[in-house]
Amino acid sequence: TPIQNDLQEFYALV
Amino acid sequence: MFEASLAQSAILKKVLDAIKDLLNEANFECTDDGIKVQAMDNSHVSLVSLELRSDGFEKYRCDRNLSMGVNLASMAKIMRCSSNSDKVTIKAQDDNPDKVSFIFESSNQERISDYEMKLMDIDADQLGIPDTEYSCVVKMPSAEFARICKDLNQFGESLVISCSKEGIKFSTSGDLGSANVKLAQTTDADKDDAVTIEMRSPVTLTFACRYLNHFTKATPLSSQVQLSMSDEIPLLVEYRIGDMGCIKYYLAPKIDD
Repeated sequence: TPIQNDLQEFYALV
Repeated sequence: MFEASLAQSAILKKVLDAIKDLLNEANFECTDDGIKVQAMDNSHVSLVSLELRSDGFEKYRCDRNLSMGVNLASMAKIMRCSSNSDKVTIKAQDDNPDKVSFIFESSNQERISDYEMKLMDIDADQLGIPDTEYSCVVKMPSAEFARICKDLNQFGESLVISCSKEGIKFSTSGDLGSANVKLAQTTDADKDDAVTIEMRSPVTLTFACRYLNHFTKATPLSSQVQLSMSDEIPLLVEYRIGDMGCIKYYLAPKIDD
């Protein structure tokens, strides 16, 4: 089963 | 002093309907350029980025940049008190307001109502989203996208989107069985029912169907939706709001363990 990623794994906090 | 008027409240109602199920609250950042909202859903899986440019408003005045923390359910309750054809004015008196007013005027000026809403302090994370050249950019009718998401949501939690030169394919499977919908690129790109694909390289990505269904709440805003995809990065789903702005949804992909 594919695992759901968190958006913060792709885009950094500003 | 902040004041922004739209000739018809319908557009603001549609915008709110497009975000209120994903977000409980959000900061409305108001500047001379317009109003922007960027907020993640509670689970940090999706992000909403809304832009309403000042030149799209009938009247717009923003003396100082201000941030309004809005409970979206409260704002939706207030917007439901307007008729679609009412002129709506959003007004905040202070530079650091703790409340905002919504004034609705009927088209014949015979009914004027105003509602004051308390604002909140929202300490929200902001993400820096770089400009990205996506491998595939698909434009398709927004109603078709909504239909596919709704139909396939019955079969499984995950939706696989595959895009190639031939077209775009949506697939899912679950206890009940499996489902596939393929759309071919159409020949006439100018029509509202056109499907167009700009492709650098083919892409296959898996997403949670539930969030895609939330995004389709923006369908009444635009006849077309744009899907931008690259391998292993979030999907961008974009709806234009007339000539005044757009609503973008970002959705983190599911990746094999």
